[in-house]
Amino acid sequence: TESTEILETKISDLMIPSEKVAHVQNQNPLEHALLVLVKTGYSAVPVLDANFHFEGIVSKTMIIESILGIERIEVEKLSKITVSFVMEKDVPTIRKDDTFMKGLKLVINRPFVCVVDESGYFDGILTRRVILKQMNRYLHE
Amino acid sequence: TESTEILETKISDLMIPSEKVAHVQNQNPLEHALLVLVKTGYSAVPVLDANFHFEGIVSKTMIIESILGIERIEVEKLSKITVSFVMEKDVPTIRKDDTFMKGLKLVINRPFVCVVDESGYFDGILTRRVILKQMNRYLHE
Ligand SMILES: Nc1ncnc2c1ncn2[C@@H]1O[C@@H]2COP(=O)(O)O[C@H]3[C@@H](O)[C@H](n4cnc5c(N)ncnc54)O[C@@H]3COP(=O)(O)O[C@H]2[C@H]1O
Ligand SMILES: Nc1ncnc2c1ncn2[C@@H]1O[C@@H]2COP(=O)(O)O[C@H]3[C@@H](O)[C@H](n4cnc5c(N)ncnc54)O[C@@H]3COP(=O)(O)O[C@H]2[C@H]1O
Repeated sequence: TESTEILETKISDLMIPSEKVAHVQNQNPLEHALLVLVKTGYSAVPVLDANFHFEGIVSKTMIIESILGIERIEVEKLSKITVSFVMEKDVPTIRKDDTFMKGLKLVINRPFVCVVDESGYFDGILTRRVILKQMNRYLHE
Repeated sequence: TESTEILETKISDLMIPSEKVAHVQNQNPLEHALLVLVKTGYSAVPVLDANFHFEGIVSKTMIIESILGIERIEVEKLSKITVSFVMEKDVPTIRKDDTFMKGLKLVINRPFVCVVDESGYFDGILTRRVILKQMNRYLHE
C-alpha cells in the first residue's frame, strides 16, 4: 500500500549532501563562525575537524551568549575564542541507510540532524524541511 | 478511515497560545529584542504592536546584520534602532479554524507561522515541532 512507500525512503534519498552544507571547523575563531552564520542566514551549522569528521553543532545563540558580559558585549572575545569552546557536542546523528521514521523522530525536537558514517565521517544533514515536504506529498496521494 | 482524522485536526488544537509565546513590541530597542532572543534561545519571535496586533517577525540574524559595520560591530546601534526598522513584515499568517494541511504547507519553508484573527489580533503560533509530532503519531497507527 502507499503508506509503506514513505516508510521505505532511505535517509540517503532525503539528505543534503556535505558539499552543499555550510560548516565550520573546530579550530576556527568565533568571528569566522558568526560571519558564516550571518552570511548564510542559518541558525546553526555543523562543526567538523580537519579530517572532515563530525564534532558538533554551533549556533548564533551559543556565540552571542559567550560574548555577553555583565556590563557590555565583549566583542574582542570573537577573535580569541575558538568554536570548540562553545559548540554542542552531545547531539544525535544518523546513518545514510537509516529509515525515514528514525529521521522523522530525530527532527521532531531539532531543526536538523547530521548524517555520518560508522567512522564519524560527515556525509550531510537531514532537515525538517525535507521531511515536511515528503509528508505533504504523502498526504496528497 | 484514520487518514481523515489527521486532516480534520484544527489549528486551534495544535497552536501554542499567545500567553506562552515570547514576543517583542515594534517600538522596543534592538537591545531588548536581542536579550529576549538570547534568554529564550529562540531564533526568531513575533513582533506585536501596543494593541497586541501582529506586525511581523524579528530574528537574531536580522539584528546582527543591522549592527555589522564594515570595520567593526557597531554595538551602540542596539540601543538606538527599534525592532520596527529590522523586522520582516511580509510573512504569511493562519487562522485558528484553518485546516491541518494549510498549516503543514506553511511550515514546510519556515520554522513557525503566526495565528491571527480576522482583525489581526495575535492568537499564538503554529510550529514545525507540533506538526512533526502529529505526523509521527499518525504514521504509527
Ligand atoms: N538560505 C535559505 N534559503 C531558503 N530557506 C532557508 C534559508 N535559510 C533558512 N531557510 C528556511 O528556514 C528554515 C530554518 O532555517 P534555520 O537556519 O533556522 O535552520 C536550518 C539550518 O540551521 C540548517 N541548514 C539547512 N540547510 C543548511 C545548509 N545547506 N548548510 C548548513 N546548515 C543548513 O538546518 C536547519 C533546518 O533547515 P530547514 O531547511 O529545515 O529549514 C529552513 C528553511 O526552510
Ligand atoms: N527553549 C526550548 N526548549 C525546547 N526546545 C526548544 C527550545 N528552543 C528551541 N527548541 C527546539 O528547537 C527548534 C528550533 O527552535 P528555533 O528557536 O530555531 O525556532 C523556533 C522559534 O523561533 C519559534 N518558537 C517556538 N516556541 C516559541 C515560543 N514559545 N515563543 C516564541 N517563539 C517560539 O518557533 C520556531 C520553531 O519551534 P519548534 O518548537 O518547531 O522547534 C524548536 C524546538 O524543537
